[in-house]
Parts: sequence; C-alpha cells; structure tokens
Amino acid sequence: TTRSWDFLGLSSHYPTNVLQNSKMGDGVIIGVFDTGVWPESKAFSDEGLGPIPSRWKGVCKSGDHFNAATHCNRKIIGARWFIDGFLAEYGQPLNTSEDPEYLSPRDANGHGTHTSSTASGSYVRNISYKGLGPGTIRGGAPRARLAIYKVCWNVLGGQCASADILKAFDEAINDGVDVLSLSIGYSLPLFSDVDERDGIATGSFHAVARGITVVCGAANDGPSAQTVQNTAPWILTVAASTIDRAFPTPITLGNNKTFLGQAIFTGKENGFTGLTYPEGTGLDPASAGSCQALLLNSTLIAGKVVLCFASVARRVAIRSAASTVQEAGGIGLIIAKNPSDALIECSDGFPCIEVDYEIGTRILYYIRSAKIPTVKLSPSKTLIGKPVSPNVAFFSSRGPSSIAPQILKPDITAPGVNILAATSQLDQLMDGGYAILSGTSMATPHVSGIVALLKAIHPDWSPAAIKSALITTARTKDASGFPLFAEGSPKKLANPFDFGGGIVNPNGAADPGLVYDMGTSDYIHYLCAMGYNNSAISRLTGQSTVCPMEPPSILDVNLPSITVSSLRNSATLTRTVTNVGAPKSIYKAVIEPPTGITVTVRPHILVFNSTTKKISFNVTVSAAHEVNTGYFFGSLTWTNEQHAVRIPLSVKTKILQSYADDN
Amino acid sequence: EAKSNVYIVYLGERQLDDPKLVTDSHHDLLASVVGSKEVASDLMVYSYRHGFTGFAAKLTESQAQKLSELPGVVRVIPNSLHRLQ
Repeated sequence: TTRSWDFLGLSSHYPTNVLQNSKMGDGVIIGVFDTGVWPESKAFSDEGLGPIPSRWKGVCKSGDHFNAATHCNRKIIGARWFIDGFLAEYGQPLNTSEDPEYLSPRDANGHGTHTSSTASGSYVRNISYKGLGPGTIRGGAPRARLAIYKVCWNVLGGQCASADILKAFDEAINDGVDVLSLSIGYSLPLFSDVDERDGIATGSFHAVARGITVVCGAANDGPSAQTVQNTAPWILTVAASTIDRAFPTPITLGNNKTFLGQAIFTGKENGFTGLTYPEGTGLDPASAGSCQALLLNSTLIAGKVVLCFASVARRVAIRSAASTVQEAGGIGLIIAKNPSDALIECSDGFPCIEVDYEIGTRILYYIRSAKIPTVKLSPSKTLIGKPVSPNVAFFSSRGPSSIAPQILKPDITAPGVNILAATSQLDQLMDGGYAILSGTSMATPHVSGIVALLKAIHPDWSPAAIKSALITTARTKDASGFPLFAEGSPKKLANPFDFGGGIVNPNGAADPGLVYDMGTSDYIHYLCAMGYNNSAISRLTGQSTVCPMEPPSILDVNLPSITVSSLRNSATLTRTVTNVGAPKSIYKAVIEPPTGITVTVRPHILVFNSTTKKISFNVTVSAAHEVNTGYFFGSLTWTNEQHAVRIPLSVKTKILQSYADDN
Repeated sequence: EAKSNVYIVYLGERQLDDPKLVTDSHHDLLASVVGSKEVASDLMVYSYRHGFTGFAAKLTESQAQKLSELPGVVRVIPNSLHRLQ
C-alpha cells in the first residue's frame, strides 16, 4: 500500500479528495473475516482516534496470546474467533506442530493482518520490503475501526469452514459492522446462491438486507473464463490489477548486454559468474531446461546462475526450480515464463529473476554462442509512475459467472499485485512485520476501505447504490488515456469480464451523479428469474414470495451493467436510475454499441427535478449477426456537465441454443 | 455406529426477536430428531440467531435427512471448506 493509494488517487498529500472529505472513514466499522490479526503491529495503532462508535455491540475476546484488555483498542474494536465447524472437518485438537496457530484472534498466518491493515490500517511511515517499495503504508480508511472475525485457520495455507463463516456473519450483523471484507473463496463448480454450503452467499444476503456492504474476492483462477467466484448479485466482487510500480532487476551478460527482468531480489550483487542452461539430449531435449523438472548435474552447476524455461505461469515452477538449483550449488536462477504478475522472493536472498520468453531466448542464444558465458545479477530497483501501466492481473478470475452470465462479475478491480502491508511476526516472508503479497485477497480490502470512505460521506446509501457508484465511475483507461490491458496469453485489451466496470476510482464514486439502486425486491426478482422455488426465496428473504407464473427476465435486474448472453434477434430490458446529484439535472445517453449490435435507449434524455428522483428507461439491443458469436463489448453512458455514468454492455449472439461456447 | 458430520440446518430469515428464544427453538427442533434436549445440546455446534436463523450440528446422514423433512427447515447441507485468495 506504499503506492496503491496514490495510484488510486487517494494521496494524503492532496487536501481535496474523498479521503479527506470522509474524515478518513472515521466512525465506520469494517468487519474482516480472515486469519485474525497481529495486534502489536503499528498499523493498528489507535493514536488520535476518538471513542468507539456507540452503536458497536461486538466483543473483544481473550484467548491464546491475545489479551482483550491490551490488544483491543480504539482501532481494533472487536476480535473473536470461530473454529468449531473447522475442527469438525479437520479433527481435534488443532495440530500446531507443522504450522503455528493460536486459539484466539491472533494471526499466525499473516493473511488477515495484511488484509485488515490494507482496509483500515493507520499510517506507518518509512516502511519497505528490504528496501523495495519504500513509503508509508496505510489502509484505505485509516480512521475506520476494525472488527476481526477469525474464521480461517493456518492449515494447508489457510482453510475456513462454511459453518464458521455463517456464524461470523450472524454475529457481525448483530455487532453493528458497516462493511464486511472477505478475501475467501471456494472452488469450482460453484454452489447456487441459495445453497448454504457456500456460506458466503447466504450470510451476505442477510447482511446486505440490513444495509451492510459485503466485499469479496473474485478468486485467483484466471485468466481462464468462467472462473469468477462469489457471484451473487448482492455481493461486491473484486478482481485484481497491478499498479504503476515495477521491480526491474538488471541481468548483465558477459557480452555487456543488459536485460531487465522482474524480481524481488534484495541480496548482494556477486559480480560476473558463470551462466548455464541445462541442454538436454534424446527425444525431448527441452525437458532438461524446464523449470518444473530441472535435471541438473551438480558439478556443472555449482557457483553458476541457471537459466530455465517454465511452461506454466504458476509460482510453483519457480519454487521448484529455485530449490533444485540451490541444492545443486547454483547461485541464481533466471526463469523465462509467461508473466504472472505476482513476484515471490526466493529464500535467503537467492536471486530468482523472471523474464519473458523473448528475453529468455536471447539469453539462451548468448549461452550457446559464448565460449564461457557469464552474467551479473543486480538487486531489484523500485520504479513507479509512468511508463509502468496497470493491467488486470494474470491470476485474477474472469467472468462470465458460471451461475448466471447475465449478472456481470467481477464488479470492480483494485490493486492486488505485490502489495506491501503489515503481517504476522510468524510470517516467514516478512521484513520487520511487513510483507509483499498478491491475490484478489489483497484487492478486496482496497475496495472495503474505499466503501468505508463512501459510507462515511453517504451513510444512507444502500449497498447496491455504493456498488453502482463504484462501477459507473471506474477507470477503463490508464493515466495516458489508453485502454487497459489484461494479462493473459497473449495480453489483450481488458473487457468487463476481466475488470467489471474497471479499476476503482474512489474520488469519482463519491459523486456518481446517478445510481442503479437495488433493494430486497430487486433481489427477489433475481431469485425468481433464476427459478429458485417460492419457499426457499420466502425463507431467505423473510417475505412471503410467490414468483409470477411467467418468470421475470433476469435482464431486468437493476444492475449497473447489461450482459445479454444469448441474443437471437433483439431484446429489450429496463433499468431505473436514481439521481443522487443536484436535484435539477438533465442527462443524455451516449451509446458505444458492441460490434454488430444496434443499441437504442428510450427515453434518450432524463430530466430530474426536486420531485422526479427516479427515472426508468428501456434499452433495446438487436443483432446483425446470423451466427453464434463470442461476446462483443460496448457501453452506455448517461452524461451531464459534471458526470459520466458509464455501464458496460456485453452482448453475445446465440442462434444455436444450449451450445457449449459460453466463454 | 453411523458417522457424524457437521451439517448446517438453515431456517431462513429470523422470525423471533429474542435471540434466546431463537436458540431454544433450535434445541427443540434438533431434540425432535435426536431424542432429547440434552443430546441436542451436545450435538449443537452453533445457533445462528441474529442475522438469520438456523444452526450447525453434528448429525448422522439419517438425522440430517429427517431434519430436512421437518416443516420450517429450508435446507440441511453439509459443512464445507473455503480457502484464502
């Protein structure tokens, strides 16, 4: 977070932004469902904070190495843990011999401390990771309060039981939180919105019905389509992007050519050393130099830097190659791979430098042509601002939703790559209590913090109004005004299934002009359109519900997006916007139609005054295509002199129905 | 002896205002299947009583099936694990 808030336009140096206007989220309570908290971190200092909000009804509970009287304060106002559901699956007692853990809100893993400090940590100056990414860390809403609900346990990287998550929802709703932040997901295939195995969909429905915004990660299964999780329309689902920061790492070859790789390499420069590539023989000569299955001869490797080529983007290839090279006595690793954004530091300052296949191939040709190839690896540097532009992260899960493609997911994108924030003192990858982590887990609390700022400014806005404000004002272009890209193979222009509305723009969201609002009746509309039965809907909502004989159209759910996943000829849908700007306002529609699609909007002009605050309009989309197509993308923007209220349009023609080409 | 697992018995939006009464109703409902309130107390893992109503309990598959057939029960589903992102 030493750069991410500046990247999002929330620099604390500027007096006129939503950070200052919201008094940094003072009075708002953010509940975090995660692995707990390391309360001694300076990120949770309560210096300068006023009394705990009087509506707070939660508790701070003492436990293993956690003393409520001293570890809770005016920043961490609540802390408790829920483990019984997990233990029932895992078995009792919790085995802490391999992975340390505390039966208390104390965080052994570090993940919960990282997400909590990103959402609402206090200012901590002069922080870096071994000199990289220096600056001030803080949360999005530095004066908001934190309620910690430890529902995830430090087993196999962090596991959380749905019974425990549901209990945390039950208590958090009663405690008086305003925002809930969940960097938690399940695995595909998804459970339905009314299946409590999910836990998050059901619990969040009840929270949202009480005005609590629930922010969840989209998951890390990208860049494949249809991998997005936490897809219920009442949830605010967050994708991850990079920021305008990079860690270039010089690789100087013996022929004096220098390439810049990416790494978190904070060790010493060793000068020129030998460089080798494990050439193979036989039927698959490339296999010897594959990072996933390096075949090394220790006598040839000792004291040298090794080049390998990875055929998978995941970090496991780097970890496996690094340990193989280290065991063989190698002193460094250059990994040629598809970009995966998230950097990891190899152990003990061992250099693991990533390059793309093009640079990897050029290094390989140098090795093959030189009599005695040599290389010098220099420590990583921090580069911020232009020319580094943000991309949707490789790992960030992509839409469309596999449950309901008409409900655009993810909703919004926030920084989630190489984020420096507070962590547990037991985190093996930390430097002085701070660590660099990547994932939609890190993007989620960025949005939770921003939601807290919006709640402070607009306490009467519904969760749907806040979501609409975020989506309709999000950025789809970089600082130079060019479209954003999404990492993948190959990198491509980002579309709504990559980033929802775009990269979150907190200052714009504070004054969106119009919102596409929703309440329980709209969610009932959605549930009826999905074909869920009357009794399940009635029980979920607490309202006796009889869905119409002819199910309502899911296209009419009042979302700040339009996604037509199966257009044959034409379709007409309805939206309603609520004016939250100046009472007298006139908006005009600006349509950017998807390729081959005609879009008409009626009425084309919306006139608001002191009595007319809501106006409905119809959108008709017609296809010229006569074949099944993929998705084409466009937008509908309502504009006046001050505002541009943009929603994404995604349309796919499907002449042949029920044909498996949904992605 | 049949193996017990944690099941979530979901009853929907809360109908009673007093959380204590809500929890009592959960014990009554579970007792109607497992035989007594004492046994029900032993098997109860969580009573969901503020934001919505339901409970988590250690049940055999047949007990879960019986509960799912009772009036007012929306669904009975097994506990499952999520992961950090």
